[in-house]
Amino acid sequence: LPPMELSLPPLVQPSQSNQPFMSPEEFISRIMEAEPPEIYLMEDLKKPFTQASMMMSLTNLADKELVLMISWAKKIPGFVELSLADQIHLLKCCWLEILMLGLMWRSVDHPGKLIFSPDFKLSREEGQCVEGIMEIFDMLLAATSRFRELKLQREEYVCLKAMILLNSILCNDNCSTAAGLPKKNKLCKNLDSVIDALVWAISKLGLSTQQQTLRLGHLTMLLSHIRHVSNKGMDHLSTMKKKNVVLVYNLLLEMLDANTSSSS
Amino acid sequence: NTKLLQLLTTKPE
Repeated sequence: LPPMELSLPPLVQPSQSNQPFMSPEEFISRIMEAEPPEIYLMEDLKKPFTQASMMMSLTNLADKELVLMISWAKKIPGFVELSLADQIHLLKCCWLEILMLGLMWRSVDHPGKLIFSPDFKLSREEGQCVEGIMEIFDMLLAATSRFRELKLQREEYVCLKAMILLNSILCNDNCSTAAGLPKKNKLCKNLDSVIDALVWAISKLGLSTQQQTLRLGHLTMLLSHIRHVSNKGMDHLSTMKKKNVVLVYNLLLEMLDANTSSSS
Repeated sequence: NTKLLQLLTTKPE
């Protein structure tokens, strides 16, 4: 990153609708504190992997991560003020995107590798043993590589994660729902806070106004790629479950069922 | 939604 020679104003001033909500600095501090701890797979990994053993390790880790994700989401400012139905809906839509963004963050300094956990690291080639997973590994590695190119900062990473969570369902200030307008306004305001925080984080990097604009665009454009790879991953996991390659249970089963055609 | 609901509605330790 260029040296911070100039103190340039942020690209966009914090939105007025958020006054007197929380400053972007405070918001980022809160979501940084919400970050889940590092977890370990804690399995005796026998290599070479078989299709079943790799899928089992991946799903075991995912199930552990999901539990921590719920605790993380509850610490995102404004999340628990949403209705329980909205909280459930948001988490069920975005859980795999959140897991994948976390994976990309852990892997950003390890080109060609996916760091699922400190004790579970896979190279691209190790995905050969699972039918259809190499395509997904390639997409994950490509997105990770992009974050590496952009030199993604921790403050930006936590903002993107919060953005994925709150952006899982479309918020619309003008829609009227059965529960009334205030519910949707709350979600919109929370999302505005995340945008303000991300803009603030970018403004600290000493970039020109144009570079700040581009960076905001580059980071948010990656969210659609994350959504795409999450959809692919969801289909893949569903296929593996239907073929009985892997037993999916507990919280992971609930979250997977919400995204498959068999769900009500 | 049993497990998800349980995690959302229990207080953090």
